[in-house]
Amino acid sequence: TMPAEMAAQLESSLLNCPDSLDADTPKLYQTPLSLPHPTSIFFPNET
Amino acid sequence: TNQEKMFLVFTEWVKLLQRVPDDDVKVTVFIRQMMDKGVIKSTENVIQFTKAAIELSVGSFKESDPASEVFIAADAFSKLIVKLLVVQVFTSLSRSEYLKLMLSVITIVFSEDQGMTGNSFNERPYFRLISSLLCQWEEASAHNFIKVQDQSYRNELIDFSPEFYNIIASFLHAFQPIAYPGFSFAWITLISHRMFLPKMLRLPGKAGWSKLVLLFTDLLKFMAQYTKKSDVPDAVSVVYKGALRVFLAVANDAPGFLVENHYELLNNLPPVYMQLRNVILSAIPKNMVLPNPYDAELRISDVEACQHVPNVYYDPVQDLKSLKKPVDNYLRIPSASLSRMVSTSLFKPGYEKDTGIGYDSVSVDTKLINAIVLHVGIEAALEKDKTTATAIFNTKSSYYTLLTSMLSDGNTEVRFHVVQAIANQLRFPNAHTHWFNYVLKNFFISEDWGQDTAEIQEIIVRTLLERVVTNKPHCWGIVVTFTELLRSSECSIMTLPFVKDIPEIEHIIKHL
Amino acid sequence: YGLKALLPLIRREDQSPDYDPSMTLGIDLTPVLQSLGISSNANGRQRVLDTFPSPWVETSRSEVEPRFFVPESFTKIPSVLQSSGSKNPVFNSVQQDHAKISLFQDETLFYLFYKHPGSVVQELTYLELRKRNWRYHKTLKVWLTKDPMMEPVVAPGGASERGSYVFFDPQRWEKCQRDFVLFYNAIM
Repeated sequence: TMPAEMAAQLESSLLNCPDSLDADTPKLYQTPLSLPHPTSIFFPNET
Repeated sequence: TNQEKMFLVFTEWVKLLQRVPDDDVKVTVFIRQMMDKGVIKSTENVIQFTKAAIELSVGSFKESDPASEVFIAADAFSKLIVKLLVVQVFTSLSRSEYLKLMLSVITIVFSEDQGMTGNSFNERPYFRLISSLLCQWEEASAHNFIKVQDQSYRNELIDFSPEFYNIIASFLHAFQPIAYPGFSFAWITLISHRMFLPKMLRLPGKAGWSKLVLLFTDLLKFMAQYTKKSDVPDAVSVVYKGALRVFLAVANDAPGFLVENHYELLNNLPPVYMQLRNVILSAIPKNMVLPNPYDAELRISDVEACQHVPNVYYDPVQDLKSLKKPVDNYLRIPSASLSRMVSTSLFKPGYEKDTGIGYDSVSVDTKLINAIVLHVGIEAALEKDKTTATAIFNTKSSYYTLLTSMLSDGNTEVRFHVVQAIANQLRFPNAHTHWFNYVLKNFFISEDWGQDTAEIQEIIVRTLLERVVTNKPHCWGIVVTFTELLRSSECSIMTLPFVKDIPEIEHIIKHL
Repeated sequence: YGLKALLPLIRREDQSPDYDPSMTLGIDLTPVLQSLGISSNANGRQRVLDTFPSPWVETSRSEVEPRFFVPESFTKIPSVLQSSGSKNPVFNSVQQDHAKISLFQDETLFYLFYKHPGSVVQELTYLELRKRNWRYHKTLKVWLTKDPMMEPVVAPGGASERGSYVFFDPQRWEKCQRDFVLFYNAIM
């Protein structure tokens, strides 16, 4: 039987499970053009 | 202090990478200065610096507000590791040792963090560090390190790349769920990472397969350990769902990996996971077209593909241990004393808990039984190529009689596991499937079992039935064998008492 | 070890607590395979691990950037975007490069507009498209321009007009002509 301590750790691992955003390719340097900018709220905000 | 200096240098590095593209000359100058100023000159300083970098990466994740870019430092650190591997000339330490050194320091910090903070440990920054490391390495190695001008240097890096992935695999093996349950879900996501798993599957010369089998075995062992019959913890059933999708993706992209590694994977797969077992055993070589297994005209001996011996990546003979000689001697010159030696060596020293369908513990060495059965099949197929088909497709051949003796000398439990091991070889059309199909059919109609006949027949029917009542995929070899038994004129399954006694089973068999 | 052992699995009604059927007999894998992007027809065997976002559907909420190579032919294109000689064309900074935006075709502007939401480049493409008489429809979230072949008829009251317009459809990635009643307050 899984010890309580281990079950709790497994549980917290499930809660912190990385998702596809965590796994995405790192983007350290943002060229100035792709820096965040307050565009109109009517513009699409998802690629 | 020295450590504060290290913190400062790493912080400058993080800032720099946010201001200039990573192929900007300033980045190289920065690393050059790190070397000239001795920041990473000695092994001791490399350890100090790595420790500072990983602590800052994890610390900044914990302190940043979740909406912001919480992984900036971790990404910068992974970029630095890749840069240091690419731009440095390695003399005292090899490139591999250098990477292992840094990953070892990360492992120590990771372990302390995991152990110290109990359940508030957060796997994500460590996940991100390794995930980004894989992405950055992929980018650096694109087009065989095209960004590196010097050809000889490029070749050195090209040769190192498989080593890079195997080193990452070794550290993932250390981070496995049984060792670090708080990292389990990050770990499963890493071993199936798009920049890791496809690479390990396709390294030249299958250079990644051994470590990959090891990692999948770690996963299956973890699942086996905590899959009890009734209350499977929710987290474990989520682990199972993830594992199932990963295996399905591998079966789709690289079926050859499952085809050649079924033996080791099944040695560690909990027997209750019948569908996952079918997924692994149903993998067929790319571009192979299966003849319709339900075709009444199908003769397995006419299927051309059954002439080919399938490749088994890990030779089971290595698991025979002290039985290798007796088994091989028996196959050459059968003798009752040798077969008895084999039959009496199948038991474990004690009972072991194992969740099976219909049993809770195992007193036989199932891994050894799997090894003997597959080894005999491999030897039989080789013998057929050397001599003639009749040499092995006959119930007097030593290959056949060794398996027979394991059944007749064995108890019910041994018989069950031997038949299961045989059923595990009934896969896509190949020489092993062909021979084991012959073996099982003859086991079923044999008169030599005496009063054990009904028991052995029931075990055979149960073993085949459990694999066809399971949701698809179904193994071609299982379906062909079961269909032949259902049609067999020599012995009608419907009339067997153990079928008639159980209405549900009788109904299913009739339907089939 | 016999057939009776299978009864708890087979008997649907009194599903014994012994086994979780989704793991023993398993499930219909069709939806799982679809979630992986694996098509059932064998010959359509498209590799999925190269873009595998996560082992679970629940944590695969966005696509992940796969491994990609910039083909040689994409680099060192001479005199594109006013790049000199063998240097790669750059389009990075607002100061130097923003004027180059007028060199892009419409489709390139649409691509930049939809691909980089909430960024400076989206703003720049918006301004450039307007210069070219495109107008962004706030509710349809698409760009449109008048069909030059036909003058629209302004509705009495002047709040709208009916006419023939060219829309850019970002789903099908092409321009298409439509008759349409355009409300002036719906565009920007």
